[in-house]
Amino acid sequence: RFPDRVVSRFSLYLRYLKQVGQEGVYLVTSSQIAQALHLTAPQVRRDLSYLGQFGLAGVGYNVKKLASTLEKVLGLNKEWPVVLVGAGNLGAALFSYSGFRRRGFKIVAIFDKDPKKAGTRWANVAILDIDRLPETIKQKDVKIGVIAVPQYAAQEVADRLVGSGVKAILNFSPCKIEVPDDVKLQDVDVTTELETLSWFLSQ
Amino acid sequence: RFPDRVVSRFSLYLRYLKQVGQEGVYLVTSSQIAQALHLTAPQVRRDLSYLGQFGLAGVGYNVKKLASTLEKVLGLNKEWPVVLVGAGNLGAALFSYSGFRRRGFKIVAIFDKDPKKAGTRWANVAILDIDRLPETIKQKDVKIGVIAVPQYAAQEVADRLVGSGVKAILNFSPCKIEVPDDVKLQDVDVTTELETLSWFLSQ
Ligand SMILES: NC(=O)c1ccc[n+]([C@@H]2O[C@H](COP(=O)([O-])OP(=O)(O)OC[C@H]3O[C@@H](n4cnc5c(N)ncnc54)[C@H](O)[C@@H]3O)[C@@H](O)[C@H]2O)c1
Ligand SMILES: NC(=O)c1ccc[n+]([C@@H]2O[C@H](COP(=O)([O-])OP(=O)(O)OC[C@H]3O[C@@H](n4cnc5c(N)ncnc54)[C@H](O)[C@@H]3O)[C@@H](O)[C@H]2O)c1
Repeated sequence: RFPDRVVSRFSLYLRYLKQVGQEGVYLVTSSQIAQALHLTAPQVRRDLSYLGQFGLAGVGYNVKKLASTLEKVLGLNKEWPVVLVGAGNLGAALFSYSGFRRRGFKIVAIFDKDPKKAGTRWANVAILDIDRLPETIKQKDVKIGVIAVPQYAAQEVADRLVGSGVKAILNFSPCKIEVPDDVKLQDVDVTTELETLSWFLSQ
Repeated sequence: RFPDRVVSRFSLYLRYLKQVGQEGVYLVTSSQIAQALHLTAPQVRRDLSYLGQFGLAGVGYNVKKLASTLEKVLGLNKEWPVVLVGAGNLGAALFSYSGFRRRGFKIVAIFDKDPKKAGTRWANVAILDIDRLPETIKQKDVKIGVIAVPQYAAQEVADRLVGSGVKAILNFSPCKIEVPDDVKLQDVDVTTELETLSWFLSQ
């Protein structure tokens, strides 16, 4: 229904509303939101109207109400069990990252093909052999998989996740992977953030 | 001069051009770029006109020429020495991440306050005590710092980086840090990508 760029703007609005809500702000206008996020007020109004949210003319939007609508629409009012594949450096950093838990994304199982890792645990979560992926996904009703394996293994891991019934994948490996149309793939690539820095330094 | 959202679109255009360039495409129109990236053709034309790039009417843009203009504008035709602070899980994953080197970002020194880590090395790069930051930044003419330390230490590390002359910071720690106006701060937060997944699954 919506392209990713619109959805990522919903996330931006939610983060902004949470921030001003904590500062005790009760109402915000589309121009205030636009100014803070480098957008135009018409763009903000159009985006929010998709969600049936229309601010009171001249007054604005109720911060708490709009934030809770965005949370519902982004599916953040639930707890999402997640499986992590790759118990290496990145996997360890993702496992202990507080940003996931805070938004209801809970890593319930970790998989690795290294026999020295399978059978151990991080905190209270077991690291299992990759062959136990299908049974765990069924047992814990998991829809989201995170890929933190080297480039050469990423497509194979994606195929195993899809084969086990996962419907959404967060891919940290730097290569293009293919998934069927009914599976949502989101790549994470920090080079865009880095390029914003080299741009700034080249001015 | 440009808000970050415009610069991050320049990165998107570059990535797209590199991809189609490899597939042998010689010319692209603004509509083709817009369609591939979920943007509108007028938005693409406006962005590229900022760079003095105007496609030939009805014919489009030369892929190789436009890509090399974008590389120059994003500062990617140089090598950027980078310091990494925090030799933990995330630091290790960032150090071995091929995506950095491919775009000319080279980690030249790693810092950590843990006495057991300072004095060791990863590949051919030394892990130094955080007190050696100022001399290293001067010696290797470093402008970019990456923060991969726990939340409680992030602001202190940012202050040390700024105090040593760094002008751009990539922050992975999940808290808001303050830097002076002449320093560019870019936070990395994968929750927006995760929220795109929970959005998709809630439809
Ligand atoms: N997007 C980013 O910002 C970013 C940053 C850092 C690293 N990375 C990427 O993340 C990935 C992991 O990096 P790392 O530093 O943690 O590597 P690592 O070598 O420390 O860890 C990789 C783990 O994957 C396991 N593995 C390999 N093949 C597997 C398979 N078929 N099934 C299950 N497990 C398998 C290995 O046993 C190992 O434990 C790499 O692709 C790297 O390029 C991305
Ligand atoms: N944005 C993201 O996607 C993302 C993902 C994973 C982790 N993180 C964040 O990255 C950070 C690092 O995570 P980690 O898993 O690598 O943690 P870690 O504990 O494995 O590593 C942290 C390292 O920082 C060092 N350190 C602490 N205080 C320091 C100081 N004042 N100066 C220098 N070094 C210092 C420690 O000695 C340790 O080696 C955390 O803030 C975490 O929340 C972000």
